[in-house]
Amino acid sequence: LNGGAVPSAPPTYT
Amino acid sequence: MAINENALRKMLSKGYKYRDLTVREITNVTTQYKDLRPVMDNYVFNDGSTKELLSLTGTVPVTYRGNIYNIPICLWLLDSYPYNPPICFVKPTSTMMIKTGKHIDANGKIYLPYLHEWKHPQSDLFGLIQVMIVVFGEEPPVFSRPTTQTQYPAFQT
Repeated sequence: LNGGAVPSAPPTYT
Repeated sequence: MAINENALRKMLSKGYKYRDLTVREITNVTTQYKDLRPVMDNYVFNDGSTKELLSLTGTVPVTYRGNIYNIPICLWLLDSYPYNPPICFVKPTSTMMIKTGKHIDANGKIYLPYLHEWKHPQSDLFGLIQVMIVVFGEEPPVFSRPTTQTQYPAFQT
């Protein structure tokens, strides 16, 4: 019962 | 992933006053947003008390500057749902940090006019998630930590 997308986030601004 | 409606009814048998409405909404929203799933867990209130509540946990796809990110969120449904809004959080993984702002506090709690002005039946989970996707596409609630190490985040199942 897993699946689900891998969480991701935008890269930090530099 | 299709949600088993009977399992959901059983999950909501503990105290949820408007179970049929809630089952219908969750079934609907998890059909549209397949990376969200219902989970029973203890919610800790501000006064320290806990209650076993249903949360919708997982990710929603957010487009930011042309890229799609799977933003991790958790929406807690009170036993009075849908007559009260869900309590919503962004759930950063170990490789992310919260970006506080107008809509996000340091605990990751999400504040939106849609939640503030929540009124059943005009407001629902589907509408809420659509609003979140738009708002987060303008101001992401989380960013990746500046590190070169790549590690897969521990994602609670």
